[in-house]
Amino acid sequence: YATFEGDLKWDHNDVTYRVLNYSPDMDSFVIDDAFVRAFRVWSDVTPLTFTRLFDGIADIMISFGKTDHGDFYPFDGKDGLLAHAYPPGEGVQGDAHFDDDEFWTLGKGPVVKTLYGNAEGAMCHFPFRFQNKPYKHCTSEGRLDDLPWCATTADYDKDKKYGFCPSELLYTFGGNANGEKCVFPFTFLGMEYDSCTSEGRSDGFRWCATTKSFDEDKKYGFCPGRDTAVIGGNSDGELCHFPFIFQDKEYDSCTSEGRGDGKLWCSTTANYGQDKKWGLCPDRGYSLFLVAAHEFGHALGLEHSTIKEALMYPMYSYVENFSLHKDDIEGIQYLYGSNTGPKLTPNPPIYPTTDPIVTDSTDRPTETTTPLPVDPSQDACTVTIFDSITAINGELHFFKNGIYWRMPSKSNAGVKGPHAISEKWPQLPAVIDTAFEDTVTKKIYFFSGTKFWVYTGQNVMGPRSIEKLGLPPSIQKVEGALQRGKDKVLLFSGDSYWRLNIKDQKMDKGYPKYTDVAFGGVPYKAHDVFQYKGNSYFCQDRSYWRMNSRRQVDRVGNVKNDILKC
Amino acid sequence: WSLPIKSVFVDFPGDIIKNMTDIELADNYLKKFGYIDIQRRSGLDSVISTKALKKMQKQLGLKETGELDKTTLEAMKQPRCGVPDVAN
Repeated sequence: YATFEGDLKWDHNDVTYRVLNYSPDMDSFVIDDAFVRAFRVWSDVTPLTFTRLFDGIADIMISFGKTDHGDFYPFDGKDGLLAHAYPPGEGVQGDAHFDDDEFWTLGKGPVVKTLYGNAEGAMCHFPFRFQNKPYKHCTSEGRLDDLPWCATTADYDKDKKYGFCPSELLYTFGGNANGEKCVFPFTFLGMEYDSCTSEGRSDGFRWCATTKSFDEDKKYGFCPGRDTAVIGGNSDGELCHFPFIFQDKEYDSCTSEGRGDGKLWCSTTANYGQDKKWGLCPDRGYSLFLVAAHEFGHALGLEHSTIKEALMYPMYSYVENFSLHKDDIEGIQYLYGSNTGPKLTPNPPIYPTTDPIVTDSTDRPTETTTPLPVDPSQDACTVTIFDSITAINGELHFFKNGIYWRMPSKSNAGVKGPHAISEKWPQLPAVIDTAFEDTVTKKIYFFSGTKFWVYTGQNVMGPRSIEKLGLPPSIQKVEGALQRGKDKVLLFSGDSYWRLNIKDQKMDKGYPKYTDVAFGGVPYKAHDVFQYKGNSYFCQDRSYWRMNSRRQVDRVGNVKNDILKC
Repeated sequence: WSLPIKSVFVDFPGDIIKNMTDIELADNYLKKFGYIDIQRRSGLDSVISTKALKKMQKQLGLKETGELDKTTLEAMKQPRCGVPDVAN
């Protein structure tokens, strides 16, 4: 291994990162996850921790760009250079840039996360069978509206599980249109466009207007990549046109004819000779996880290794079951030392007491409530509105007046319960307004009225007044919680929300904010807000609004029918 | 009798990777990844330095021939990280 001259390294172990933009090749959720896993490669063997910031300047700023992308090291189109990163330091130092002329995948071909349909956002399964024909990519066969779709199991005919593939006909990302779909044709600088375009942009990213006229409304978004779209050439993001004519011969699939490098390409119009519009065909792509893990190695202070099997070797190769090479471990531990103990203790002994009952701040002894008998026949499906819903240890918990049900993450396992709240958490009152589990310390925060409790395993702290957290005395109850990053949580009450720094147990400045300003499209007074499998849920009455990581409401449903499967 | 198929190579418009000669490709690679110190280098060398090639071959775990052989050229065409191998 090698380190940068002068052993450049971060002078703090709690390194921050921020994702500035996304590639259209994969869903933002999949990209975020690849980065989290790439950072974990390094945090597993060092005392380093990585926290994601959503605004401001982070140590490691991550972005996707093409060719000249703002530094003095332009990328070179598809293949060749994949990414680069700078050693630790101020400004551009520490930043990681990924070439968006590459086809970013998880290393084994297109990664397509579905929307809508009936597969709960599962990934497409390629190949899949539909009407006895195999499909290796999304198709609009069988549909009149031209929307691309895929099956999420190997056989649609048998399983009937499907979802829609990313398409500008469904949504856009980034921009200023809140994820609205494209409107075709749209007008831009007096010209009419029937498809997404990179006209007017120097970064090459494809966009569209989300109203009839960009000139008038100035509303736009970026177009998600389709799995069948070409990469690079002069038609980046457009679809292959099959059949196409090239040198008087008709082609029904991608070809390497005419190229000396053997790469597969296609024409994006019917006749290459006439229009000269072309692009390279999607391949297995490059694993964003592997490339990011390598680049983050640079961002932490490692130079290239001479060992072929090491992650820090300069050339890309795909590895199925990745594990960090000894050389990489020695290199990073030379800079930061080894991981001396578990960072994520499931039940850290923060409250050293043999008595599970501790007192609140006023030194009043808290009372242990006697577990109430639970009628085992009580059915969650008979509850109209739950007091609160939250995910604890990956399982959804449904609280209602002293009892709760839990739903294992494999939702087909059914709902378990009822259980008495007092059996598991003896200090809690019957009505829980909201609860959340701190994903780092695994402490569980419960709110009821103007009080809150913190459970660490069997140890409890509380009740304490919510004013201690910095909430104003006018707040009568906390109705929802969404964790943000490692040590922030948004607390909702009425039409506003506050941001709590869990570590410092203090509210951040600049709050409260109005919920409907930051979370467009959800009820402005949700009576329950919780997080589950990367999505945020806002409940009102019997319905829920599901918001994805792009802050788009992608589903509105009924709690009992859709979540509990009553 | 079938005639041998003759491939016609086309210059695709907008193709960033230009058809470079092997020497140009190698020169470009060695400069870009720090094997040739471009600040100290005087004039245009048409011959790739054996020293730079050996350095590159050593770094990438190839046989240190000091020559622009097929293996070295293939390695230069592989996808990789853009950070220089040698600090410059």
